[in-house]
Amino acid sequence: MLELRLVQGSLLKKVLEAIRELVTDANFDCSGTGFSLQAMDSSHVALVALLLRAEGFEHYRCDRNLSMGMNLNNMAKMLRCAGNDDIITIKADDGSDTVTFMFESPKQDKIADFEMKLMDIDSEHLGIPDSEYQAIVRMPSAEFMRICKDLSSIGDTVIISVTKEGVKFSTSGEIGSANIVCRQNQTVDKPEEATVIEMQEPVSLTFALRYMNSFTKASSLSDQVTISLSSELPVVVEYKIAEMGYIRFYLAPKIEE
Amino acid sequence: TSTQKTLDIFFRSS
Repeated sequence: MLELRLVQGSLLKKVLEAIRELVTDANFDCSGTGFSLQAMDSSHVALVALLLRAEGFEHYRCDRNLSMGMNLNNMAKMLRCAGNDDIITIKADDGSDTVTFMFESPKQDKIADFEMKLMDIDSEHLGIPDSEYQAIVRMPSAEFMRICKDLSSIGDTVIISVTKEGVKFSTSGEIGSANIVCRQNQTVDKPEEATVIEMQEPVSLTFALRYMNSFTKASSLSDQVTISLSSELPVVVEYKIAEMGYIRFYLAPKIEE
Repeated sequence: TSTQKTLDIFFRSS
């Protein structure tokens, strides 16, 4: 028996919108720790890891570890029927081939049940090693989204370089090239507008902008994004989910042969 | 020109 009650149901709606472009089908894993997902895109270039901790739910009951295969587009279709202020409860019985999403309006005057068929998904679980990163950039998520969008109108790839001067995003294409430099900025009154750069050593890596743009769909979950970079390692683009956990995107670099 | 790597070479299957 599984019953997870999330008062801020809009979080789940946003999570789905953030990942459904990248991944079509995925297993949601439920355990005593929380509600989680790890899935790669079909080309094995990008991976999404989601964690919503048990403590973040108003009610969290998970009698035994359960893995539920869901089509994310179908799940998104159902969650779009929940109001932004609705409380969402996820329910499943042991051995059942369906999951139920229950939406309650804040005034409790409307309650809806949506039952969705589960699917068997063979998915490979990757062990992601803990890495020391050469540079960690924390910046406003809206700014990062804007940069990725702007650069993708010029080129297909972005070179992210971190130096003492700041973090530089560069691209080039048929019509020309572009460089955007963001400097460290902690003097702002609002912490959510800060740009903070922790650099052990300079690093420069190349990534496909198509994926970066897809990751920025998570921007509504968090005011800030953290980008962790190391030479010849996948970049980690992390959006914290208030009080609950995170959504992390890993993207393999493009490397000169 | 650069080549797009896949995640399999960085993360081990578990």
